[in-house]
Amino acid sequence: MNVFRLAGDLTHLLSLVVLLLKIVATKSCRGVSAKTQELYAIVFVTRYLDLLFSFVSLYNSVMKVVFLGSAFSIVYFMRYHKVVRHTYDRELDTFRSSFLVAGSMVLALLINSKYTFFEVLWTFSIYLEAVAILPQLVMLQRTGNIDNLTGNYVFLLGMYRGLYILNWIYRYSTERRYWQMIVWVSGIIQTALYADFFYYYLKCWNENRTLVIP
Amino acid sequence: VHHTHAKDEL
Repeated sequence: MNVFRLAGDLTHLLSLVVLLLKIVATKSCRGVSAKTQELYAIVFVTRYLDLLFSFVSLYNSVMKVVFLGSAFSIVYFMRYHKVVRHTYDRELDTFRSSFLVAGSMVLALLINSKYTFFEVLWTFSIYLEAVAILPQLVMLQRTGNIDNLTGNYVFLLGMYRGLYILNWIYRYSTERRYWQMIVWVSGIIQTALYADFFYYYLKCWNENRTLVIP
Repeated sequence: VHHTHAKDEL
C-alpha cells in the first residue's frame, strides 16, 4: 500500500458517496447513466468473486464489499425506488452498453494470462471497467447543464484512475517482480477517456460557471 | 521473471 493507491481508493469511495448523496438528498438521479452504474455492478461482481476464495487483507475485503454494496444500492435507487426512478432520463441514456459487455467478453477470451473460468471473468472485469464510463460521458453531453454533484462524481472517478496510474509507476519502480500489463494498458485507456471531460470540467470551474460538455 | 499479476489491487 502506498499513498497513491490509498488516495485512489479513497477518491473512488468518495465518488460513490457523492453519487449516493446526490440521489438520496435530492431524491433525483437526473444526469446519471443507469447503464454505466449497471456496468460497474457487473464489473464488481465479476472481479470480486475472489472474495469467496482468496484473502489479501481486511482492507481489501472491506473495500470490495463496500464497492459491491454501493453499486447495487445505486442501481436499486435508479431502477426501483418509487421516487428516484421517475427522475431517470431514460431518453438521454441511449448508449448500447450491451456492445461494451460483449466486446469486453470477446477480448477477455482472446487476451488473458490464464485460460480459466475465474481468470477470464477477472480479465473481463478489467476490460469492462475501462469502458464502463462511456454511457455516462455520452449522457453528460446530452444533458446540457450538469449539476455540481454529478460533475464532481465523474471528476472524482477520473481522479481515482489517474491516482492508480501513479500507484503503478510507484510500485513498478519500488517492487521487484511487479508486472500487470493487461491492467496497465486498460487503465491507461480508461484514464484517457476522461481527458475531454477533465478539460471542460476545469475550464468551467475556472470560469466559475455551470458545467456544460459541448 | 515477473509475476503476471498480484491481484492485490481493487
